[in-house]
Amino acid sequence: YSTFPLSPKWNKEDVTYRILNYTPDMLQEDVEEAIAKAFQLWSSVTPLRFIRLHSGEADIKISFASGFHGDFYSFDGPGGTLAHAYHPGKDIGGDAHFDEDENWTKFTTYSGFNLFLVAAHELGHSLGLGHSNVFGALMYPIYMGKDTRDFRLHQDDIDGIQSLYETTPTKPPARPEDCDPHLTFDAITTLRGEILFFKDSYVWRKSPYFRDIEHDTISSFWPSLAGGFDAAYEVDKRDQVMFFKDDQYWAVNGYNIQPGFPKPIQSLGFPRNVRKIDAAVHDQSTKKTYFFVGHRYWSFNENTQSMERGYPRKIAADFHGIYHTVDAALQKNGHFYFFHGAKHYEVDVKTKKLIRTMKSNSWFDC
Amino acid sequence: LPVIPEKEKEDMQFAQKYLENFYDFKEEKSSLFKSKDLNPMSKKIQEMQSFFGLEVTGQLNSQTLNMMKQPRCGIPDVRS
Repeated sequence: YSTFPLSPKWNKEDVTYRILNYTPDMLQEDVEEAIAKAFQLWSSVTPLRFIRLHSGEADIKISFASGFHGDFYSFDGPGGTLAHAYHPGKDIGGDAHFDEDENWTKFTTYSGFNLFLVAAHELGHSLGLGHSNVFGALMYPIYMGKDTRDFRLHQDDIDGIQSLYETTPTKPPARPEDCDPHLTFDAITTLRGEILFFKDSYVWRKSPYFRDIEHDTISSFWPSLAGGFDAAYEVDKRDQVMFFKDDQYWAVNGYNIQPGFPKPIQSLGFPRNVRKIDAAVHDQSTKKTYFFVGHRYWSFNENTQSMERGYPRKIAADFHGIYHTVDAALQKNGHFYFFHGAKHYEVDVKTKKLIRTMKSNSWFDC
Repeated sequence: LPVIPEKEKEDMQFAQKYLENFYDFKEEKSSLFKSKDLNPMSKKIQEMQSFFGLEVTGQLNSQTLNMMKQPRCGIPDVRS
């Protein structure tokens, strides 16, 4: 294997990609599947996670073009050069270009080039690998049509990529015990009658359909979402759950992340100086969502999809007895529950008055 | 002098372009003094043959030309 001069690589584990356009040779969903499978090959042997963006600037931009297409390396019509990609870096760095004059296919045939195979090779460049002179390696420069069912990376490719990216992913923090007296949460939401409690990459699932608390990882429900949510809330009418992390948010419907996400939180009406939110809760009766940031909160009207005037307001001014910041929030059975540290506060939805204070782990019958 | 057949000329041009694209080959102006070394194109052909595990001859033989004509990735195999 080889790497580029000075061995450029992505200095982060979450790498974004965006498909800028599609080839007419294949169905769009087949292109998306080929690209996702190509990324999966590399993520399976590195700590990297690939997150697809539908808008905005992505680290790796994927496009199809013919002839001259705005860089120094024009394509050459059918055959010859099939594609090229740039090593990790800003702007064009990491981008992968595919020659539209080729016939792209989903399968390996004599009449076309398997997009998955070519994309997997090009994405190797996007991650920092150069060409390998090992015949049979994915990074060998010549296209070799082969059966892609149960396709695996050659050991040379694995050695190459692992020379750039640590093989042992940064060890996630262990899941705290249910009855840990210091248990805190990153975010909490309802989901179709259940309650999901999030902490790092873990989720506790409390369901009316089973007695015990179920323990899962966030990636087991939503593989492309990294853990460490800041906030989450459900809009039951739309069967939609919103997840917030840093300055982005995602809308999910069941297991599916909705197209067009993530979006910047500023698109909800937050000013630019708000970089992340602490907690969010949706009031099903008023169709308002409260977002908590520091000691203030915003009110978002889900019907008009706009921030209400007169906000942000001080949390303590409206929610009597809540003098802390809010780590996570939940609405259930006519009450709001505001979590702060290892405690949570039960608040009446209508009067906004504090009813009682409890330990956070009381939700797990501790 | 014998004339280079048209096909051979085309192949040489194709190979030169290939080596420029993928093996950092730069055509040098001919020197007044004759170099003892192999001509630069032969050296690059050797490099290419070595990379692909072909017999290293420095000659543009059919095996080498055939390899050059395979569909491939547009990123160079060798950089300066």
